[in-house]
Amino acid sequence: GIDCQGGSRMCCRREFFVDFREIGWHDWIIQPEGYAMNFCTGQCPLHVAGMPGLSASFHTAVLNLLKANAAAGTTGGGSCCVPTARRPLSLLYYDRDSNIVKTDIPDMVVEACGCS
Amino acid sequence: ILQTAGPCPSCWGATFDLESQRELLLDLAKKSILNKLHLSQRPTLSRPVSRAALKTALQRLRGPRWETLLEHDPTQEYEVISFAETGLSSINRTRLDFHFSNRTAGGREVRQARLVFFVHLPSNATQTVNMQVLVPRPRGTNLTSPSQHRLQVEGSGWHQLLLGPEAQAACGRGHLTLELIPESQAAHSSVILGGFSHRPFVAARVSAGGQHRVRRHR
Repeated sequence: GIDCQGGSRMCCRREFFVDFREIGWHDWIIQPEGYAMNFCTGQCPLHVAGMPGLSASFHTAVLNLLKANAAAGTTGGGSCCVPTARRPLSLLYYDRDSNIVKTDIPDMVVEACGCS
Repeated sequence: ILQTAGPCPSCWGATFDLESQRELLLDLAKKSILNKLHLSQRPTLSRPVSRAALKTALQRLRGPRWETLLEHDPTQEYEVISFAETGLSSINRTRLDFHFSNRTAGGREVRQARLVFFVHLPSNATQTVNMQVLVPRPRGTNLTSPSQHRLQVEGSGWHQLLLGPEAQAACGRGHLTLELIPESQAAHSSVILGGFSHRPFVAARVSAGGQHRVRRHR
């Protein structure tokens, strides 16, 4: 995955931090103080599209063939800049009844992006 | 759900101005957290608890022993792991470089350093293999001879070696170099693996209150 730099228009990961104090949630979320959400943005030209996380192999060759056929038959191709790796977010918070709860929410932090 | 002219939602980045984009993302983050916690709205606290009271409660939960420890020893320990970068190597010696961040090196005390590495011995090698680990002294010091450690390797697999004060000090300075030298003929045909899943590493136990502790002891 590539991190966005400058005016890059290609698919990349843009860092985005949600400060719980800034959104007024620091009173009920005890830890952490914020959340590195991050997101994927940018264009995915057809020649960049691939199966995220797939190394060069027989399967890549087959996929490229399919893409080439799709390009010949349709317009657009449907490739999209999407998260290819995520990690969980651990939260310590007060619930409705003021109990302190510790939980791990899966797939919250975007670690890498790629073209689908 | 975003209505855009682009082929997929992630292409909208270019079509929104920065402020709208920011508000949209914050809204998305809030909805995502509430949704995953199965909450329709953020909880409203009728009796907010002060941070100090919360800290005390958490300390008590961990038991009196922990509380005593915190009172008498305010230092905090954690472990930093640095994976090796292989430098100039030959059949007779493997050079490993370890880098530690400034946060680790910034005056904190490294209390223990362990080298962990994977050795692959040929299938016909049955005897033990002696391995010498050198910690070269930093340039500019009066002492020129390196610090040495010896280790017996009895088979293929992961091995670990507790490094001495020189290596600990090097970790504290931010950079540690080690040289692994096999000592016997059989050892020369062994391989110290460095691939993705077998990369050697150093685990350093660091004390966050190192400087304070040193001052107190003096």
